[in-house]
Amino acid sequence: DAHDMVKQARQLAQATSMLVNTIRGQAED
Amino acid sequence: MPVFHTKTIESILEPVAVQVSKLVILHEEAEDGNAMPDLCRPIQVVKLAVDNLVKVGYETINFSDDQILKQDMPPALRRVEESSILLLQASDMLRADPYSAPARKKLIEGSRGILQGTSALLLAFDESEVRKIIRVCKNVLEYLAITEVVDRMEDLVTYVKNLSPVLTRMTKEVDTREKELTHQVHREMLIRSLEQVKNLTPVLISGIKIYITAKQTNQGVQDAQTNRDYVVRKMSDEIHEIIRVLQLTTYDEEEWD
Repeated sequence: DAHDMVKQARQLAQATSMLVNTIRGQAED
Repeated sequence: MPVFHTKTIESILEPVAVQVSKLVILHEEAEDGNAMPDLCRPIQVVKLAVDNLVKVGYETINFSDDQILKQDMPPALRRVEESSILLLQASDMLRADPYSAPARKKLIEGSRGILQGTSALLLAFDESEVRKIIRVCKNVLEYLAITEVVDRMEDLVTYVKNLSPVLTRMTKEVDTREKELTHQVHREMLIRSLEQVKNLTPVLISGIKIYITAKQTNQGVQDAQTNRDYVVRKMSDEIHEIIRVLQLTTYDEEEWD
């Protein structure tokens, strides 16, 4: 339902954030 | 000026938007030339989250009777899905060559695409939620439009009985929405109009009563009618203003500037 979609969008944003953080961490080394 | 117009969207997208924009800057400054680690695991986590979102997204589309939502959401979901494929491709390419420049490009495009797709998805969904509130507002407007047929006390009792729950629902939903907005000016506009509607409601009921009494005694009917119609018009104007502000985003405001 609606709350589920917002929840899943939040989880995707968090996963993407972690991925980008990993990429950036490497790039900034 | 806030970028995201609701607190929910802001809390979801702002952290990732900051990360992605920093990544883009690093890439543009060509400071991302180091060997990339194995990104297989974090990319799998993203892919799983994409699959879950896409599943729930299509379920939302199927259950909804909002034609605009049905039209707006699939392209956003496709954008997210296609972006996750770019990430998977990048992961494969980097495993073969940790310095691969095209893989880096795919990582950036994929991350940016997920951000943009998720943003479009949340916006489409939010607009659909706003349309639901607007339907409630229009329901109140419909009741206000039939005020002129109320010319007996028993009609007034039925009228108030029918109007009250719709008005309460509108007040509750606009109030909740107002608290969700990040744009202070829009919030204040909604608070002001809602307050006007609340204050005018007892004035309307009393205006109808006066009109009914005037009609029964055949005294001051014209004045009573003019007064009642004025209150109806004033309330309708405020609800139209609520509908207008509900549809505003920060972007609209910037366009005005």
